[in-house]
Amino acid sequence: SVKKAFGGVFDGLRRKGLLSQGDIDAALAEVRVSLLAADVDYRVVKSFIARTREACLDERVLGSMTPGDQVTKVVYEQLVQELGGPGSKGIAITHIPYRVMLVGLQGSGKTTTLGKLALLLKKEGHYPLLIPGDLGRPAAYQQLQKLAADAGVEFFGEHVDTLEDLLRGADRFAREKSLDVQLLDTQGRHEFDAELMDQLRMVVTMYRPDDTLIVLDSMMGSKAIPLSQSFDKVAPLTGAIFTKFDSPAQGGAVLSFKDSIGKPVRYIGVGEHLQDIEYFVPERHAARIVG
Amino acid sequence: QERRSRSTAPDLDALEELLIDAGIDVDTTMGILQEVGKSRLLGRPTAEQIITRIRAKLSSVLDLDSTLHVDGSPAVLLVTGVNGAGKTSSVAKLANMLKHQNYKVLLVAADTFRAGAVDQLAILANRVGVPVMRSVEGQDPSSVVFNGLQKAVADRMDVVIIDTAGRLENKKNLISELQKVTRVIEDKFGLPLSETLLVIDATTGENALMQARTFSEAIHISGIILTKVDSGAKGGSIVGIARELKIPVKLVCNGETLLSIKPFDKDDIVNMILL
Ligand SMILES: Nc1nc2c(ncn2[C@@H]2O[C@H](COP(=O)(O)OP(=O)(O)OP(=O)(O)O)[C@@H](O)[C@H]2O)c(=O)[nH]1
Ligand SMILES: Nc1nc2c(ncn2[C@@H]2O[C@H](COP(=O)(O)OP(=O)(O)OP(=O)(O)O)[C@@H](O)[C@H]2O)c(=O)[nH]1
Ligand SMILES: [Mg+2]
Ligand SMILES: [Mg+2]
Repeated sequence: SVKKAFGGVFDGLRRKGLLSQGDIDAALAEVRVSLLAADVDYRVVKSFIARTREACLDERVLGSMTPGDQVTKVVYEQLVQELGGPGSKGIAITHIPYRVMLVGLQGSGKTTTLGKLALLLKKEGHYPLLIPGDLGRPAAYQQLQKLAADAGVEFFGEHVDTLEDLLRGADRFAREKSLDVQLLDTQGRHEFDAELMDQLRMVVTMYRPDDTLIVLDSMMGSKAIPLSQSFDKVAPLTGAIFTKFDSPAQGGAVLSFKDSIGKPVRYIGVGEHLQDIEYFVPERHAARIVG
Repeated sequence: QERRSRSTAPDLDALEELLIDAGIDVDTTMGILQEVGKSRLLGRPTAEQIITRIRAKLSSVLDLDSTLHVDGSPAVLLVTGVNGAGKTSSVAKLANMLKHQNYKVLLVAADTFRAGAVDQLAILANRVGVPVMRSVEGQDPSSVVFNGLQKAVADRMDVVIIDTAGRLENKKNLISELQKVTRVIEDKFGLPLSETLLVIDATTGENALMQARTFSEAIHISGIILTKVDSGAKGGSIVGIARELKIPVKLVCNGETLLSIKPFDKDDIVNMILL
């Protein structure tokens, strides 16, 4: 795993005492290999290694009494920057009503994650409304309805014929019940589902989301980035949620996302239960990687 | 002189990228390129020749028996795999396929955990026109399966297809639950498993091989259902799985309608990978 490879590199450096430029280059070569093996995008790795190398050749590293520790610290800081800078970037309800929409590939975990977000927002003192915007999948409505019941949040259950009616009805319902945040579930789709991509474009126009988060399966590998770029063209993304982070998959796309899409990873799904969602904290993830 | 070398020199980096981009895991890709490169002893191969050798290598790795076994009275087919891979949809598609081959099919909704899972399968069963054994939330999947088999025998069904809950391969309790289900079928009820199918999502990266390793270490996996090949992913993970574990792909799913399923075709898949 990325963590194991990195750990080996820094332990070796710390044992060395004074470091030469060659030692640093060798260490960064190993870091490069482990990032690539973890499916981090090739171009992202290239620029990351270049910036890190430059930061390592600074006097505070080379002149330090414990240069190995300094290199570890530099890599850690660079990783945090790569991930969007310190601090988590959760949903901030800056005005009411606040509209959130989840999009993504079939089976990535959108519906489950929407339920998790609802519970999280409720615990933070908000009044979310879950909207069953997937009119295609069998029992998508029942699935979200059950999650709403389990989370103890409102569900827009009125049966409608079109997405347009659904969005208008949900908005009216939210205002009547003074619910401050609307959470819209959408059907899974991929970039070659032309009709579904057109539909998504239309939903964005009608719903005018304040946050559009792409839900990505952590076990997807590097394909997550080109997929996100396709979605971004149709539904401008404000961030990502990586699900199934509890799987042993490397999830290297987490490191490439901010660099490639320009928006941060905001949450991670860490299990099948409603409470299994965490804010994505760059410092925590970087620390996990450098060991 | 320069024009000649441009058309004849095989670009190994480009070939490596092609195979990895098709989803073939790094170790298997390296292994294939090494083995193909070794036969360079027979002369300096052109790019076309290398591709031909890769095609032959892939074809031989994937040359496993992909016959779907529907044997038993009733034949019992168990479908498993990680969360969101496409198990429930595949169960419905397979039921539709077998119904049109005049089998009397019973579906068993053994996902007793996830919200809407039983409803989802029930709606699909209704669309296909086959009966479904429902379950209640939190019910032990083994008891659902046992009841399903009893019903199948009583109603003289030809085939029972069991849909199970998604489970990540590193969840030991869920893997034990799966082992218990197979024991209930084969030992407690006494019916042999005709197929135990692992559903693999074509969009999954290197982790697919680990999924196959872990599941096949826990229970016998007789075949793979490869899903979502219509999404642009080529499903190359099945090459490493075939090479290391000798598990054949039996069915390939390429869409969300009941008809988007077909038997594994080795040449189709090799063409898809090399395109
Ligand atoms: N272990 C684990 N399972 C998850 C996580 N998030 C979602 N799942 C599971 O993944 C499967 C798919 O989740 P869904 O919410 O139905 O996915 P979806 O994106 O809505 O699927 P479609 O609507 O069909 O596109 C379910 O079995 C979920 O329980 C997670 O973080 N960890
Ligand atoms: N495009 C495409 N979508 C598919 C295919 N197979 C399944 N899907 C979609 O993937 C999503 C998940 O499918 P399910 O059958 O619910 O997956 P599952 O493995 O049963 O999920 P869990 O029970 O939650 O673990 C659904 O939206 C399906 O329609 C396929 O071959 N192509
Ligand atoms: Mg859904
Ligand atoms: Mg299912």
